[in-house]
Amino acid sequence: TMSTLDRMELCESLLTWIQTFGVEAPCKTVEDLTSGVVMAQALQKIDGSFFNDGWITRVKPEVGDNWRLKISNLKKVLKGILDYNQEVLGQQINDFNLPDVNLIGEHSDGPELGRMLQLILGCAVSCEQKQEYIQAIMMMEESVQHVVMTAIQELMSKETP
Amino acid sequence: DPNMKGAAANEGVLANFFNSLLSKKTGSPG
Repeated sequence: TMSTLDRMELCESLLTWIQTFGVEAPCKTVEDLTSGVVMAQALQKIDGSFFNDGWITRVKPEVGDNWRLKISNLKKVLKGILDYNQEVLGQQINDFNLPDVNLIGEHSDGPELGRMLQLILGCAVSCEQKQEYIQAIMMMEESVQHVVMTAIQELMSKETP
Repeated sequence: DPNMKGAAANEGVLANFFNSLLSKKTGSPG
């Protein structure tokens, strides 16, 4: 398993990765991701038929510094990811410490955010359009690719069909 | 240069991994 230090590195690398989606909401810092809006928009790009407009309207776009609203958004995003894995990808994630959305919303916790981004990465590299996303990863800096590879390997070791 | 060899090996590992991911089947079985 990854150490806290590795988890922080994972978060930084996956922040760089999520920026390649070019979503509308700003996503320059860890803080920018704590509202869940960027992650929801990235998921919509990954699979717009599952993460459709109806789904995304449940994620409030303007949460400001209100951590309760952030947590509420993050819970919806996490549930969406888990449902997607089960209903569309036909796989369940076992033995993986799910991200603590309270820590992300209230304290902008990097390692926990990293876990959440890791789950989104799992969706991107297993979805119907995975080719596009895998090729985008292969264009990234090698050090980032390495972290992404480790993250995918960790996730895949915990998936069961 | 051993550093260059290391970098090339690393590149190979990454390419192998992502290419195998590309060829994996998508979606739920059946």
